[in-house]
Amino acid sequence: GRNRLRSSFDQVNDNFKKIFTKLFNGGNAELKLIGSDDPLQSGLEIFASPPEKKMQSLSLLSGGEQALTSISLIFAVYLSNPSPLCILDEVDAALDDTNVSRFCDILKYLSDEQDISFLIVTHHRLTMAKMNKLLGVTMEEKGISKLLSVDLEKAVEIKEAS
Amino acid sequence: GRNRLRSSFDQVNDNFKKIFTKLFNGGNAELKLIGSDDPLQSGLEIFASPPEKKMQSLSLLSGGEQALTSISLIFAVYLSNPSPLCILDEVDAALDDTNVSRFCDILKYLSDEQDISFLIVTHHRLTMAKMNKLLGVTMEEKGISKLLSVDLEKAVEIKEAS
Amino acid sequence: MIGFKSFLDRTEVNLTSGLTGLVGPNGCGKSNIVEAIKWVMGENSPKQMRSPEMNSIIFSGTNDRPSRNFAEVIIKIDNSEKKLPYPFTNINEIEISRKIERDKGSTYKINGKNARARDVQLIFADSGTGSKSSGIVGQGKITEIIESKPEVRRNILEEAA
Amino acid sequence: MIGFKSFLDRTEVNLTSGLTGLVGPNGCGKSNIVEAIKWVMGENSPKQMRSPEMNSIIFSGTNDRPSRNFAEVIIKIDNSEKKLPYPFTNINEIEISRKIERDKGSTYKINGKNARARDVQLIFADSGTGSKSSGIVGQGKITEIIESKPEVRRNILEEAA
Ligand SMILES: Nc1ncnc2c1ncn2[C@@H]1O[C@H](COP(=O)(O)OP(=O)(O)OP(=O)(O)O)[C@@H](O)[C@H]1O
Ligand SMILES: Nc1ncnc2c1ncn2[C@@H]1O[C@H](COP(=O)(O)OP(=O)(O)OP(=O)(O)O)[C@@H](O)[C@H]1O
Ligand SMILES: [Mg+2]
Ligand SMILES: [Mg+2]
Repeated sequence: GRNRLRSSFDQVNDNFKKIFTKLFNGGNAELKLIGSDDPLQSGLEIFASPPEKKMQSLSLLSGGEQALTSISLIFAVYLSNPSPLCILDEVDAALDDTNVSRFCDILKYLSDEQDISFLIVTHHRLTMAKMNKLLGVTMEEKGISKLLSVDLEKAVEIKEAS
Repeated sequence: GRNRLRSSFDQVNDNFKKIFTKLFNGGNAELKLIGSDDPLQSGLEIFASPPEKKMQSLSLLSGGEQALTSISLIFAVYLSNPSPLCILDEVDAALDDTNVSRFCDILKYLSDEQDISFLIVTHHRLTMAKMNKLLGVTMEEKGISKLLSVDLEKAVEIKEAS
Repeated sequence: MIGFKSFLDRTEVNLTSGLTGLVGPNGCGKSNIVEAIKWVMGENSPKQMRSPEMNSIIFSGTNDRPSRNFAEVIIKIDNSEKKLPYPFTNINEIEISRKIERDKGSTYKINGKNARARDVQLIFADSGTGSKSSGIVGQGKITEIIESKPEVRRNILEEAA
Repeated sequence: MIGFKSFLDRTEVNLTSGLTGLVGPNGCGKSNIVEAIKWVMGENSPKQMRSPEMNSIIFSGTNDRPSRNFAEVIIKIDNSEKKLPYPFTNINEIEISRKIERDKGSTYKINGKNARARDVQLIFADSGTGSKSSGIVGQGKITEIIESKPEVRRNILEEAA
C-alpha cells in the first residue's frame, strides 16, 4: 500500500527528472508529495524550471511548458512499467516546432530502444513527417469513418480537406 | 436582472446559430438554459450538430468540434457588445487546417465589417499567413522577452528556433 | 472493429512496431479508434469512453444508414516474446474480443472461449497495458494533469509499477 | 509595458486595425502581453493573471539581472470616433496607466491624473472592452467552456450586452 506508493514514487520521480531535462534540452524538475505524511492522502505537486528560468509550480509555466512537463510525467509513469503499446492522442497540440521535434526524438529513441509500438494521433505536420507509417481517417460518406494507409503528401492533403 | 439575462440570451443564441453555421460551413447548433426556471440559477447547455451529424451535447463532440463550437459561442457573446479590441490567445490549437482557415475568414470579415483590431496569438502557420501584420516575441537573453516586428518567413524561423 | 461509434464497417488497424501516425480532419474518427482499443481492454468509465451509457458506443445511424444493434472490437496480440501472464504465457497469439448488443451488455471472448471482464482486465494489467495503464493517453489527459487538484493528480502514480 | 513579468525593458505594442498575429516559441512571453493588457484594464483575479499574488507580476529577476521593484503598463486609446463614455467622450486620446510597486499595491492614472481602479474599470466596461469582457480570450478559455459545469458556464453570458 503506502510503501509501494513511496518506492514507485521515487522511481517515477527519477524518470521524470531525466525525461524533463531531455525534452527541454536542459533545466530540471521534480515531483513532490505534499499535504500529508500519509502518501495515500497526499497531493502530487509538480515543480519545473525550464532552462535558464527559475523553479516554479506547474501552474505558473506557459501553456506549452505545462504541456511538455505533463508529457514528461506521463512518460515517467509509463516507463516504470512500459507496455508494448503506447497510444498518445494529440499530446503535441500546445507545442511549438522545436518542442515537437524533441518530443518526436524521444518517441524514436523509446521505440528503437524498447521495441514499443507507438500510435500517435496528431494534426502537426512535423510529427507526421517523423512517423514510420501513417494511417489516415476520413469521413467521405457522412458520419461513417474509413481508415486507409497514406503517405506524407496524402496525409497533408487529407488534413487540408474535409 | 432576469429579464436582461433572458433577452441577452436570445440575442447571443441568434448570433451563436449564425456563427456556428458559418464556421462549420453548415450544420446547426443551439444554446439552452436548463435546470431552473430562474435564469440566474440555470446552467448553460450547448447542443451542436456539425454538418451531416446529429445534434448532441457539446461533450459528445470531437476535440476540434468542441473547440470550434466554443469559438462560436465566444464570438456570439462578443458580437452582442463588440469592443474595438479583441484578443484571442491560441484558440486555434485544436483545429485542423480547414477549420483554421474558416476561423481566419471570419476574423477577416469581422475586422473589415466592424473595424475591430484583432490580436491573435498562434502557433499555426496558416493563421500567421492570414494576418495583416506579425509581431514576434523572443527570449534571446535568458528570461527576458523582447518584441519585434516580423514578416512571415522570419515568424516561421522564430517559431522553429528557441 | 465493427459498428464501433462512427466505424460502421469492419475496420482493421495494423500496429507494427515503431511510430505509426494517425491523422485526419476534426471529427473524422481518430479518437474513436483510441477508445475502441481502451474499450476492448475492459474500459467501462462513461467519461473515458465519452459516452453517457454503454449503448452510445454502437453505431447510432445517419440519415442514409440505419443504426446497428451491436458493436465488436477484436484485438490480436503476438506473444512470441512470451510476455503474457499466466495462463497464456506459452500461447503464440491471443485474440481478445468484446461485443456489445444493444441493451444486452458486453460479452468477452479470449481465443474464442467466453471470458469475464475481469479475466481480460487482468491480462492487460499484468503487462502494464490496459485501459487504466499510462500507456493510453486520451485527448484530454494533458489538460487533466495541468488542471486537476493535487490529490486527484496523485492518481496518475497508481498506474506506475 | 515595463517590468511586467518577463518584459524587463520598455516594450511597445502597436495595435493597428486589422489582424495582428503574435508569434514565438513556448514560454517566450506572448500570454504575458495578453495579461498586461488585461491588467491595465483593471483585472485583479490571481487565476486570470496566473499569479498567486500581485507582486508576482513584477519582473522577478534572472541569474544575470536583478529583480525590479515596480511594473507599469500604459495603454493609449484613440477616441477620434468619440466612443468613450462620459466624461471622456470628447477627448481625442486617452492614456491609462497602472503601476504597481513591490508591496505597495497598484496606482492608476488617467491622462496623468490619479484615478481609482473603479474609474478605469468603468471606462472599459461601458465600451464592451475590459478585462471581464468577452473581447479578451485567454489561453485556457476554450477548455474552460468545454469542461465547466453548466452553472459556471452560464457566466459567459454575463459578458454580453
Ligand atoms: N455511436 C456513434 N455512432 C455514430 N457516430 C458516432 C458515435 N459516437 C460518436 N460518433 C461520431 O464520431 C465523431 C467523433 O470522432 P472523433 O472524436 O474520433 O474525432 P477526431 O478524429 O478525434 O477529431 P479531433 O481531431 O477533432 O479530435 C463525432 O462526429 C461523432 O458524431
Ligand atoms: N514576474 C516574472 N518575472 C520574470 N519572468 C516571468 C514572470 N512571470 C512569468 N515569467 C516568465 O514568463 C514566461 C511565460 O510566458 P508566457 O506564458 O507569456 O509564454 P507564451 O509565449 O504564452 O508560451 P506558450 O506558447 O507556451 O503559451 C515563463 O517562462 C515565466 O518564467
Ligand atoms: Mg480527437
Ligand atoms: Mg501562452
